[in-house]
Amino acid sequence: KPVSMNAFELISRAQGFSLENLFEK
Amino acid sequence: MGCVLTKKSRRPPGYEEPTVLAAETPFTVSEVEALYELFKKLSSSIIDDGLIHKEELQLALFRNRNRRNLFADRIFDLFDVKRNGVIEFGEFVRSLGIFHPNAPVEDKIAFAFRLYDLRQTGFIEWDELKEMVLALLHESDLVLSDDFIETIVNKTFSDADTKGDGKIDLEEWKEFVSKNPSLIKNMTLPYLKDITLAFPSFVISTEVEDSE
Repeated sequence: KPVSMNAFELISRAQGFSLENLFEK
Repeated sequence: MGCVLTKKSRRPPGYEEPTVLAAETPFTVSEVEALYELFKKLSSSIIDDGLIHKEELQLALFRNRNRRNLFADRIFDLFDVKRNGVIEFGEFVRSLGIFHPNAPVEDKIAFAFRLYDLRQTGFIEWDELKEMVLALLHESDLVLSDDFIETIVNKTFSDADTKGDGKIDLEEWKEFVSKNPSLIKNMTLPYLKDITLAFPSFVISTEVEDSE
């Protein structure tokens, strides 16, 4: 359902990284 | 008389006492001390100066110091509160505090707004939203037509820009997030609750007792 897609939802899900990576050893 | 290096003199610029930072953030003193262990690691990964440079953040996030990403750049800019090109320890702890599970939701909503307000005008504008969608598509190698992207951005604006002035202000953003709470899911790092387990070496060097 592309037209019901929310651009912010798309961005927050796929921002390309997670800050959790900072804690990886 | 000899020159004695005290522990304090070895602290990097921007170092703030854990007791002060714990009082202003959701972290305990022990957790701030554990974060200092993490900070030391991150801030010495390329340039050992006790400050996190943009390349060091990129290296930690992507395992690649040269990998650029619009949102990682924005995170760096928001963490670098003093805007002096580096993240100091106090800035690091205060900013991470917003991602703590116990941090106020209001703070998370405001931080996400600033993240998306690319040009820091106080509004999320149509062009900025399209730019962010294009950036993430580029990042994921997905190809969508310009028309399709604009349809998504238009639809989002028709839902979020309730005043209809072509830009989303903080008030509209708060309202939009209250209807779509998943939008700030990435503003919480559950891991921060276990930070002392991840970096336990502070335990033998800690100087301050937790009051909690």
